Amino acid sequence: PEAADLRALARHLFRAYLKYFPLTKQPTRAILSGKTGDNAPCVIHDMKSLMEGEQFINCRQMPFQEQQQTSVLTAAHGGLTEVHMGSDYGVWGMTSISGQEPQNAVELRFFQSCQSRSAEAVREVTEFAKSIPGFTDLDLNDQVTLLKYGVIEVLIIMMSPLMNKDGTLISYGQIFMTREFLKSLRKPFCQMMEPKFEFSVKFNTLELDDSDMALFLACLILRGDRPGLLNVKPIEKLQETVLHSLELQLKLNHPDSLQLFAKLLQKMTDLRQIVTDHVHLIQLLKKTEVDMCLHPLLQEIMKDLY
Amino acid sequence: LKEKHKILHQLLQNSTSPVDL
Repeated sequence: PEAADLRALARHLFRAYLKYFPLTKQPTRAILSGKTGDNAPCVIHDMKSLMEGEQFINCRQMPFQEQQQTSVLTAAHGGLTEVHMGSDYGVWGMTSISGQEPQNAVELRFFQSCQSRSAEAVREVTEFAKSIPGFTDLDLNDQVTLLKYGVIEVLIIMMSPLMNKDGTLISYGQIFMTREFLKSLRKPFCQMMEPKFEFSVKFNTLELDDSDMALFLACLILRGDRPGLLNVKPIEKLQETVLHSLELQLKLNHPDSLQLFAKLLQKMTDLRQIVTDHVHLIQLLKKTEVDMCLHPLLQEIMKDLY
Repeated sequence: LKEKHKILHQLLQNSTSPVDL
């Protein structure tokens, strides 16, 4: 009966994962391996193709967009225009990239667009967290703490399937941006993605599927060692159950990968350093880029994080 | 903590996307 309960939990979290995350691993890998035929992503590899990429997006309907979803975020922080994700605004943000625009501004605006998508992704992760049995029964302050400390780790894991050694899918899989192009941006923008590529290429060799990912993400959210938690015991109890479910899932789904569970536990530790470095880089950006506006939701999450 | 994280708090409390799996 216990194993049956753990399997039921795995199925529940997998359904929630499919419901709340718009682009999961299976379709992503199909896009990256060129199995989507006519729907191949537009490739951005230099400034010219960056501008063409915007045109490409403006000509296509953005998938997975629901007005209801975007309105939650806009209402949440005073309706800043940058959080709108509708096709009227395009993937890059509020206006078109003009040929005369200084390169500095291009990088900054691209960064702002990444922030918009990240904020939307935080909302998706929040909904997923709320679907974890017992999560919404936790002290509300602890729910906030778990999300504050867990959400960037979750986003990095969700980003991994979008990446390969040569680049990353963005804009819901409609664009492939090359790693070399990202490395060619001016400092410190060029330093932002490289650590994520290094992590993701290794993480992808573990070959988790979407049902494994759902359980792993839930484990990342339910960590009893986040700073400032008020009531650790119920969180640890929840995490223990999800960890057992993950262990069983991996045994059944990857019978030949004997150390997979242990490797995933190690990845949980590795992620903390990547997040720390990321937050420090954002703090550096805030100091050096006078025109930069950090999204209010991301600001909340990163303030006093590490 | 809730005061310092108003948007996160609101996302946690909002009921526009009920978990109706």
